[in-house]
Amino acid sequence: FRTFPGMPKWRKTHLTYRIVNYTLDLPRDAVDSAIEKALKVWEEVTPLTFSRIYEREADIMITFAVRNHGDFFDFDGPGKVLAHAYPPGPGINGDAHFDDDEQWTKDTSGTNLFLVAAHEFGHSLGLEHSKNPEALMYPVYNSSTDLASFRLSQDDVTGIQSLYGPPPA
Amino acid sequence: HPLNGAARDEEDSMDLVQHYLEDYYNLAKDAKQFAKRKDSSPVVKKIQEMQKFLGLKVTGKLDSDTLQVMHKPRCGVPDIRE
Repeated sequence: FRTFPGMPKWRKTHLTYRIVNYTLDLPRDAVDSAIEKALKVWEEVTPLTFSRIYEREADIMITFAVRNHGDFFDFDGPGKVLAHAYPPGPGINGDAHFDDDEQWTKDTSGTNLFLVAAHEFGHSLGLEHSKNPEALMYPVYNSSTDLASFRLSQDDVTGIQSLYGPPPA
Repeated sequence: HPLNGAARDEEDSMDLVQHYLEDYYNLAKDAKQFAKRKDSSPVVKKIQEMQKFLGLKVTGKLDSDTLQVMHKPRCGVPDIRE
């Protein structure tokens, strides 16, 4: 695993997230549950907890956007870049952006929103890309992941716990 | 002259490789035609860095495995920063 230079991390254990807008690829409740499930992946192995807010600035702002969306890192249409996220901190930091030119799906027939969201939230919490191909934080999307048996790799767990420690006993 | 299929594919590939190395592996941007410098040591070094990071065989060349990975969907956060 790798953390960002300077090891930015959240200095609090309770974080807020806000789903700013929605992709039209999925029903809203499917987006809500994919995001919730993706955050729970990290919640289960750290002291961190997440709660959703519907207005104001959240720690993790979640948006779907295409091409130029105002942060100097344009998306590139279908394929290639799927999403990106920013390390912990104020403002855009901690936020996660998803390329709405992808076909977001509940399963792996398109681009699975849960898998990509879980990876991006790893960045939102302070993890960089891992060189371990088995890790969720490996940069290349693995469409053959078995969603039913998905678990964080030990590399991911060791990485996030190097920042926040394990969950309370 | 319009490029023929193979030449156009080659140029598309070079485009993809150049952007991949610039966006994710901090290759310095350079106005020179990328195809001409792909065998230069800075580019070879970046290809090796990318192959090593992604667990590929480190050849420094744009072999089929390397090009295949570059075509796969991925996260937009760089793998190697400045």
